[in-house]
Amino acid sequence: MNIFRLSGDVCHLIAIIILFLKIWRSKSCAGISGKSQVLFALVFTTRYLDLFTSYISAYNTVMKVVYLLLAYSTVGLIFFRFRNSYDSESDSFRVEFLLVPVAGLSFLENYAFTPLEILWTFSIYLESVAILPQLFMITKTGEAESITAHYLLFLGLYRALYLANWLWRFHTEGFYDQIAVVSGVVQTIFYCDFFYLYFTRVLRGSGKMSLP
Amino acid sequence: HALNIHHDEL
Repeated sequence: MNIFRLSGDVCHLIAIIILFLKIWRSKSCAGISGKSQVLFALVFTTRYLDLFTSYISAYNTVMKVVYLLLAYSTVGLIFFRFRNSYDSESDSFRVEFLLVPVAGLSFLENYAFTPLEILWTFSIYLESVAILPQLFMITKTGEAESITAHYLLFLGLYRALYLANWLWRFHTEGFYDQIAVVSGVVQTIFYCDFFYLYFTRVLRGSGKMSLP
Repeated sequence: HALNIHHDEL
C-alpha cells in the first residue's frame, strides 16, 4: 500500500458516493447512463469473486464489499426506485459492442486459464471501457450537470492515481501487472478529453458542462 | 505470474 494507491481508492469511493447521493437527493437519475452503472456492477462482481477464495486484508475485504453494495444500490435506484427519471432514449450505447470483444479478449489474454482468472481479466478489460456509455450519453445530449462532471472527475483521478501507484510499485518492488497496467492506461486515455472539458468549462462556467 | 495469482489491488 502506498499513498497513490490509497488516495486512488478513496477517489474511487468518493466518485461512487457522489453519484449515489446525487440520485438519492434529487430523486432523479437524469443524465446518468444506467448502462455504465450496470457495467460497473458487473466489473465489481466478476473481479471480487476472490472474496470467497482468498483473504488479503481487512481493508481489502471492506472496500470490496462497500464498492459492491454501492454499485448495486445505484443500479437499484436507476432501474427501480427512480426509473421514471431514467432517460433510456439517450442511453442508447450498444453494450454488446463492448461485452463481446472484452469477453473474447479475456479468454485469449490472461494470466491463467481458470474460471476465476478469466473473470478477473474480463473485469479489468471491462472496467477500461465501462464509462463509454456515459461519455456517449453526454455527447448525445450535449451537456452534463456539474455534479455528474464531479463524479467523472473523481473517477478519472482514481485512474490517474492508480497509474502513479503502478509506477511507484515498479520502482520500489519491481511489481508490474501487465494486464492491469495496459488496460489502466487505455482507460485513463478515455478521461483525458473529459478532463480538458471539465477544467475549461465546469470550473469557469455556469455549473453545466456543455460540449462544443 | 504463474501460479497463486494474488490480486491485492481493487
